[in-house]
Amino acid sequence: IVTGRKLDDDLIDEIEESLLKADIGVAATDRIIERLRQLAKEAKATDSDTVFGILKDEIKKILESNRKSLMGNGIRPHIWLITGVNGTGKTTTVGKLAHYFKNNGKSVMIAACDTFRAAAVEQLAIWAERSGVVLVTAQSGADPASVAFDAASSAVSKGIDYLLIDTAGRLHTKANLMEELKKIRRVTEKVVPSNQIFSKLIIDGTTGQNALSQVKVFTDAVGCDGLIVTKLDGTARGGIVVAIAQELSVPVDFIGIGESIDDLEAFNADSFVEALFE
Amino acid sequence: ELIDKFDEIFKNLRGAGKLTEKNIKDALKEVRRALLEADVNYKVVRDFIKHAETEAVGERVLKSIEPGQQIVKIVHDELVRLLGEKMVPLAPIDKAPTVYVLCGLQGSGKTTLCGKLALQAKRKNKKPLLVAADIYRPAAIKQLMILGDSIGVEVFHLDNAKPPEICSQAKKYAEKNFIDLMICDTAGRLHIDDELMVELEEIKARVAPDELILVADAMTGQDAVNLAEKFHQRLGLTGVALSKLDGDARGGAAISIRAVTGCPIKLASIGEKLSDLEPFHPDRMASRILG
Ligand SMILES: Nc1nc2c(ncn2[C@@H]2O[C@H](COP(=O)(O)OP(=O)(O)OP(=O)(O)O)[C@@H](O)[C@H]2O)c(=O)[nH]1
Ligand SMILES: Nc1nc2c(ncn2[C@@H]2O[C@H](COP(=O)(O)OP(=O)(O)OP(=O)(O)O)[C@@H](O)[C@H]2O)c(=O)[nH]1
Ligand SMILES: [Mg+2]
Ligand SMILES: [Mg+2]
Repeated sequence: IVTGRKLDDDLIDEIEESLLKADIGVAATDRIIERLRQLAKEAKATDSDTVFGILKDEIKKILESNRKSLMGNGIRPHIWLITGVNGTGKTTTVGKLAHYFKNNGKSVMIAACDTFRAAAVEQLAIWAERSGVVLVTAQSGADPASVAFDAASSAVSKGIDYLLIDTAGRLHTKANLMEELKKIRRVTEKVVPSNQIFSKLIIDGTTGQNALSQVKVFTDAVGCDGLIVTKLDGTARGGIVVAIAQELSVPVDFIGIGESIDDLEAFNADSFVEALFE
Repeated sequence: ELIDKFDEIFKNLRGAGKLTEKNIKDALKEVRRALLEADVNYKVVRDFIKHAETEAVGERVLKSIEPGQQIVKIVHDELVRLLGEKMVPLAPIDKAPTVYVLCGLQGSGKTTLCGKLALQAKRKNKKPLLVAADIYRPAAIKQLMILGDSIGVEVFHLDNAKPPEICSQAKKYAEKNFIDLMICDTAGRLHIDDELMVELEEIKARVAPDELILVADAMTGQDAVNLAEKFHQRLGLTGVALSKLDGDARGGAAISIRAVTGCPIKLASIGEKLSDLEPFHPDRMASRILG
């Protein structure tokens, strides 16, 4: 964006283009530009630097409006149900989260509730070993809900701080698979109160507008307390989370920025917004 | 539905109203919105609308009783044209061996697609060989071996070797063992990871594939042009496979990928089972993108 220009149609077009390119989507872009015009008018701002500053602040506000604290409050276990469509990075993220929480002095356990996909448990077992945490598994093809039940019971009896439940990738359009996910949550609620269970949806950073549909359907099924956006080490901006924050009020907890165990960062709205416009 | 939005724009025409260029511009604004919501690349949409406008303000639409339908038809036909119009088959399995190499971003569905292509070949009475050239992802080789085992297809793997060497050795093995089709699974990688893109170039140089297929996720957003362009520039793709089309993503990435690479989209992966594979149909995709 060229600096030192007036708030005119060309500037607005350029801003619109960078918002759309970042996957913010046409509806959220229209709302943001509308709000930007209003704020710029109130601030009597016409030069592109000031307008751009207003724009970034507005997007930061949208992203920070739903944030909640992530670290446990002494209640244990916190159970994180890791959900998402196929291939988004759930299993890898579970490994990174286990490492992250351990580094923060927490005790962690992982449950292998993807009993379906080829080598899913083997993949997760490698991550459990890398992060040095216990993995609860069952036979291939076992009911994932029973694995969740066993893991939750074990987490309670061992006084574990965090139980991370890896689940199979599933398209939100598949009713039977969403039912399976609901059952995993329902069964876990027999062991631990619902307010100790957090559903975290893993979104692939390259995903476009379909992420909105994913959030809606997963929220309906098992709730959606936070997002983890992966693969932001690529060229995709992940701007869809702005639309999600605005329309569905779901905050981002972490971002994935690579395939190694420490490639996980707690979400920072400032750096995220800067990266949107790079 | 796009046609419903057009009803709103054109409803005043019934009776005395005369269709104006403004009506058409308004209708095309709705088309632009629909394409952006479908994840078609922003620049591709801009060029598309410009082109559609010159056609839509022509006599045929201006004199039509159903201008909305005419515009939808123009847009639909143009999308089909952009998607390549006809179905394009994979390179025939007629060499000793024919070689397919699959590549793409992380998690796009490559390993599963390798299994699907192997099953498809088997059903044509061809002898496939799967090559496990992803040495990075935890349990990737195991994943491919389980898939191969489930359909009775051999999986070639080699310890202590880099992927180009694995593929090269696999081809020698395939030649010696009357393999009809060799399918190489590669690790997911970023188009901006130079080291891994060089690795793919080396694999291509060693095995001279008859198909070099980019596997792209149907829910990819604006980034589709970036990744497709880079993969194509560096490797010279022969085709594209769109995965996870059994979801409800509109799939505008298909337009973006085809527009920036000119490569035919040959395959549509429509599920997690190894039998969930179809040829790609441009006309069906065009309707899906328009919503
Ligand atoms: N570059 C990059 N790759 C990632 C990131 N997170 C995960 N991946 C890669 O994405 C691919 C898929 O990751 P998985 O963890 O298997 O994804 P998943 O959601 O568990 O997949 P399913 O269980 O099959 O649905 C792997 O190749 C990971 O290494 C990230 O932040 N950056
Ligand atoms: N619903 C659906 N799932 C698919 C499709 N293709 C692949 N998958 C699933 O997507 C996930 C990722 O598939 P993989 O084959 O492991 O993807 P990949 O590209 O090899 O992943 P990396 O090797 O990590 O880059 C798995 O859960 C697959 O079962 C499809 O067409 N539809
Ligand atoms: Mg997984
Ligand atoms: Mg793979």
